[in-house]
Amino acid sequence: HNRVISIANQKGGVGKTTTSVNLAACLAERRQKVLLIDLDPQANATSGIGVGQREGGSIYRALLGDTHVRELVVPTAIEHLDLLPSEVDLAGAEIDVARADRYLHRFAEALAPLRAAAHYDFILVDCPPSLGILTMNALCGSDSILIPIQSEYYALEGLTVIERVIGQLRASGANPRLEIEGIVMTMYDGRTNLAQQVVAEVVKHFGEKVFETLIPRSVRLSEAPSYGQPIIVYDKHCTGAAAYRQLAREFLKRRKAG
Amino acid sequence: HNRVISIANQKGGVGKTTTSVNLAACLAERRQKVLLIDLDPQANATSGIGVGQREGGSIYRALLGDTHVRELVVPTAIEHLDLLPSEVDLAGAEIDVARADRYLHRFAEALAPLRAAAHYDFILVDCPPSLGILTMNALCGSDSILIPIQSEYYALEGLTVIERVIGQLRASGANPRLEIEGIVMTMYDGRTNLAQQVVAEVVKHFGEKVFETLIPRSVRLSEAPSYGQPIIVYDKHCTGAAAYRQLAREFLKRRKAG
Ligand SMILES: Nc1ncnc2c1ncn2[C@@H]1O[C@H](COP(=O)(O)OP(=O)(O)OP(=O)(O)O)[C@@H](O)[C@H]1O
Ligand SMILES: Nc1ncnc2c1ncn2[C@@H]1O[C@H](COP(=O)(O)OP(=O)(O)OP(=O)(O)O)[C@@H](O)[C@H]1O
Ligand SMILES: [Mg+2]
Ligand SMILES: [Mg+2]
Repeated sequence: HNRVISIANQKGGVGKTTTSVNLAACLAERRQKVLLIDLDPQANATSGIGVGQREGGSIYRALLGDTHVRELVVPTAIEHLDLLPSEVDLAGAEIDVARADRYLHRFAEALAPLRAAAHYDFILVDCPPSLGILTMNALCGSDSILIPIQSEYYALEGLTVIERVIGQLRASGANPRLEIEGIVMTMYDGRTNLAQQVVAEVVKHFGEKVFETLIPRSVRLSEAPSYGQPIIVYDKHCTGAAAYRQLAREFLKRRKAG
Repeated sequence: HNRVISIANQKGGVGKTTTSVNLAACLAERRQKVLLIDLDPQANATSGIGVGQREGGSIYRALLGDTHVRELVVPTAIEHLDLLPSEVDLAGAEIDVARADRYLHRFAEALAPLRAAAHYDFILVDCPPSLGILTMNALCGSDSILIPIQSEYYALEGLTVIERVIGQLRASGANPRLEIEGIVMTMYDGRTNLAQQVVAEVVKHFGEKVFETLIPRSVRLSEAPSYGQPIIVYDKHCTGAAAYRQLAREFLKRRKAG
C-alpha cells in the first residue's frame, strides 16, 4: 500500500476530523498499519485520538525543515495507529510556509523519508477547512483525496471548487497523479428530504466515486472526542461505530479492486 | 450606531453564515439599516441571501484597491438589508492581500468611505473558517466580534485561541478597541447532555458575554439557504425564525444598555 490520502474539504464542519480519526482507527482494527497526520492548527484530530499537544512537537517543525518527521511520530492507544500531532501554533505556520522556497512541496519533502521506509499501509492527513497553504501542501504530497460531504445545502456549493483545484494541481504538474479516493456522505439523516436530495445531487455529480456507506448523524460520534477516543473504543456497538467499520471495509474492497 | 461586527470562529461549520444571514435579516425587519459583507471565498452568505455571484463583483477588488466599495454594494430582497457579495475567486485573494502593503488593514481602508457616510446602523461581516489573512483583516476593521459556538466538544477547543488573537490585536495596536460583542450558542439540542455541558462550560468561561438566546438545531434553518431565503422569509413561524428574532431583540437591548 504505502498510500497517502488527504481528507479535505474547504467547507467547515463537514466531518473531516471525525472521518480521519474513525476511519484510521477502523483500518488499524483490521490490522492495517496507519499513520494519522493532523495538519489542522485546531489540532482536533490530536485531541480526538487522545494525544496531548506538545509545544514544538507538530509537523510544523518538519515543514520548515527544522526536525525530521520520524522524531515527531507518536503512538496512540490504538494498536497499529500512530499520530503525527498538530499544535495550535501551526496557525503561524501558514505564513512562514507561504514565504519559504518550494512552498507547495514542503509537506511532500518532509514526508519523503516515511514514504521511502514504506512502514505504513495508509497515511491519512486531516486538513483544515480552507484551500490555503497547508491544504495545498497536503494535496501536493498525496496519492488521493477523500472528500467528506455533509448532507446539507451549503456543502454542495463547494464541490465544483475542489474539483477545479484538483484539476489545477494535476494540469500544473504540482501533482499530476492526484486521484479522488472517494466521497463520504456524513451526518446523514434519512428522515429529512434535504439529506436525500443532497445525496442524489452528489451521486449525479460524482457517480461511482461516492461511497455506498452513509455515515448517519449520531450523538455518540460527537461525544467520543471529549473522551479522546475513536468511536470503536467509546461505544463499539452504536450506529456510528458500525458505519465507520462498514466504511473501512468498503474502502479496502475498493483499494483491492484497484 | 454605524457599528462593524465580525462574525468569526476558526472552527468550521459552527453557524457563522447562518447567524450572519439571519441576524442581519431580523435586524432589518426591526427597521435597522444593515449591510452584510460576505468575506468568505465559499460565498455561502451571498447565495444564502439569494444573490448570484458576479465575477469581479466581490470585496476582493476593493481589498486590492481596484474598485470603490460603494460600487460593489447590492440590494437584497429584504428591505433595509444590502449585501457586499463574495466570489469564489476570493480564495486567490488571501495570497494577493498577504503580499500587499499594510496587508492587515486593507479591509479597514476599503470600508472607510462607508463608515464615514454612516448610512448603516450595522455592518455584519461573515468570515471564513480560519484565522488567516481575510479574518484578520475583518477583525482589524471591526468594532467587535460576535462568536457563534456550536454546542459540541470540538467547538470548545478553539475558544482560547480566539481570545488570544483578540488580545494580540489589541496589544499590538492593530485594533486597540476590538471588543467581544457576544457569544451565540448554535445548533443547541437540549435533549443531549453534551449540549448542556458545552453551554455550561462556555458560560463559565465568558460569563455575561454569552447571549441568553440559544439557537436550537432545526432542519428548517438548513433548508432555507437552498431557496436563497433567510428563515423569516422561508418559514416565519418555525423555531429557528423565533430564535433569530429573539437574538435580534436581545442584541439591540444590549446595544442600548451599552
Ligand atoms: N456523523 C456525525 N453525527 C453527529 N455529529 C457529528 C458527526 N460527524 C461529526 N460530528 C460532529 O460535528 C462537528 C463537526 O465535525 P468535525 O469537527 O469532524 O468536522 P470538520 O470538517 O473536521 O470541521 P473543521 O472544518 O472545523 O475541521 C463536530 O462537533 C463533530 O463531533
Ligand atoms: N441551528 C441550526 N440548525 C440546523 N442546522 C443548522 C443550524 N445552523 C446552521 N445549520 C446548518 O449547519 C451547517 C453549518 O452552518 P454554517 O454553514 O452556517 O456554518 P459556518 O460556520 O458558516 O460554516 P463555515 O465554517 O464553512 O463557514 C449548514 O449546512 C447550515 O445550514
Ligand atoms: Mg476538522
Ligand atoms: Mg460560513
